[in-house]
Amino acid sequence: KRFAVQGAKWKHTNLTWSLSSTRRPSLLDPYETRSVLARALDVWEQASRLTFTEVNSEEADILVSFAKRYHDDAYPFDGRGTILAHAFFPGVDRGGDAHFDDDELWLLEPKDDDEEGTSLFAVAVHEFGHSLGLSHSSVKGALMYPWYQGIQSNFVLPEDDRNGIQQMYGPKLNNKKWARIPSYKPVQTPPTTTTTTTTTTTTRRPYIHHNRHHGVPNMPRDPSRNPVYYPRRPYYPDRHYHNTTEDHPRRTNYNYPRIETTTHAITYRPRYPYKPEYPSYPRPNYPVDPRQDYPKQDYPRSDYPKRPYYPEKTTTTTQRPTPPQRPTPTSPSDKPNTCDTNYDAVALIRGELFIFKDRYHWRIGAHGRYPGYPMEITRMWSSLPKNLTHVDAVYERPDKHIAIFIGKELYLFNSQYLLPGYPKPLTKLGLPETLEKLDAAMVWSLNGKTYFYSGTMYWKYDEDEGKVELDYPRNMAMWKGVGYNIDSVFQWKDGNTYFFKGKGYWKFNDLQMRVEHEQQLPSAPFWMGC
Amino acid sequence: APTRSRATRTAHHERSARGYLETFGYLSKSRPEVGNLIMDGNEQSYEDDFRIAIKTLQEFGGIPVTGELDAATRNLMKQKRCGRPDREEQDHENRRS
Repeated sequence: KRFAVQGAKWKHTNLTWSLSSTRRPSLLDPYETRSVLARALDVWEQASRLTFTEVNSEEADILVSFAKRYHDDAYPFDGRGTILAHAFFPGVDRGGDAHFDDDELWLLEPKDDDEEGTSLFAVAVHEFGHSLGLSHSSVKGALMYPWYQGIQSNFVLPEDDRNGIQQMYGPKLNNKKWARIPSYKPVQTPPTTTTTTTTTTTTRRPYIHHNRHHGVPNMPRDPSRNPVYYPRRPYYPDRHYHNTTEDHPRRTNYNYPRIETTTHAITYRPRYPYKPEYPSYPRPNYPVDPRQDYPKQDYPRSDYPKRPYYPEKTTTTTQRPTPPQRPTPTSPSDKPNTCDTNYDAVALIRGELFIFKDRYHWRIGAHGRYPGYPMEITRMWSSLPKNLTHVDAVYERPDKHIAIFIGKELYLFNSQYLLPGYPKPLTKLGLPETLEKLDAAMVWSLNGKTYFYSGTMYWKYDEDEGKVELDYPRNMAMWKGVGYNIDSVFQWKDGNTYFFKGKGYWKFNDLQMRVEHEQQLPSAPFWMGC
Repeated sequence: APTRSRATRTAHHERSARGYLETFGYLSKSRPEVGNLIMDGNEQSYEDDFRIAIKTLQEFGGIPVTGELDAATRNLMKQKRCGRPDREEQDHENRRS
């Protein structure tokens, strides 16, 4: 029994985090929520080299959001109870993000006898462990134990979790350094006097060493700017100079009046009428904590400092943006004279290959491309909208009807004739209301089931029931090697499945559930004979 | 509503337990689309996988390891928890290899 390191970890240790401005908790104060989340991150910061900076950006490394049920990933919540939250391991795009079930009764300051609610702090610390790369631990009492355990008022990071995070990112650095002053010169020579002040005027002795934790991180090392030494009372020989071999400067340079007390201790009590001004240490790069001045009423925040530069995250977002309006070519002959192109949909219909791009489609049979093609899609299927710019997905159903997906609607044709009752909205198929469009659809011959793909998810569709099956959507990662946001998929007559994305395609091994070659092959030369 | 028979309740518990085990990585979901093809004629190993998954869950959760869907196991499945699987996909690959 011990912690489990998942494998993925952040390459940088200065991480940013943000509470999503679009998916905030519906029943919690955002300011208080941010405070709890910051405390939860601080638990991991104190045990490792990681630092966390809050920003106001949806591109933060760790984006925290609150959602209910289906929320654009393959892990829907289940209402109040059981599943509380989940988080993604480090990575680009959604990597590191943490999602909390907004149906839960979240408590910001749980009491010991609060049995119904759930401590947000306890769950947040656990989920952020996932955001940093830790998997679940079988150690009861560990933060990464998967079942909810609440939190004690005197919480301390358990050893199992500490070992896990330090294995990945190393322990927290101790930046304490002793100052080495080879040639010390005081700012002010103390006056010599035979009288002494009372003890109440004796000033506090400042530290000499440059210690970051004393709040002066960029303190210059110029000895001339060091504070004046004040005598210690009572005398402690070499208490603060263990790491230096030089002689104590005050021993040689100063002659403080010595007063022998009844205990024979020697007390240095010169009289200093004032304390010299300490220089102000400029801290130009010290980030201002936005939480100190941020008024509770102002949310979302508009006065955040600019986020420091971080390497850009690459690739896809979970929600595919609306594609821009495509320019309509004036005629088929004006099509780009290049093989460097992509397709909207590819389908095998009646044993012939149909390739769709923009308003046009090509038909390729056993003898090659049919004459008269490319042809406008609306000439073949006249019931489609006249202002059609492109189609999203096309496939032939087991009953030989042709399904064409455009936006949020499904058109079903018997050959060229639109069936009664169509077009239908995607929600009639059991797909979520928030789904804007499908990317691809196919009937998979391996099991005879129909699959719909969109973004990072896919659904299995029951042709008999007319609805997608329960326990879907699932993550596209199941189709190993195929990226997200594909353009099309179909099964060719050779029995293989082909996924299209951009200007290339992958040949998919159905039994191994992975692409045969990670590198895409260009689509146009192979499928269009370009 | 008519009360369910003991056999029906048991089947219902087993179905929901199976879903729980698949959701949290105790039963492999790496090839769900071909699962029904593999299962045909191999129900014995299918049952064994279920018992092994139950035992793994019981061990992970720190409850007595019986291999049976007993009350302690059902209570564990009802507890509030994180939505991430306890066992990731690569664990399944390693176990198979």
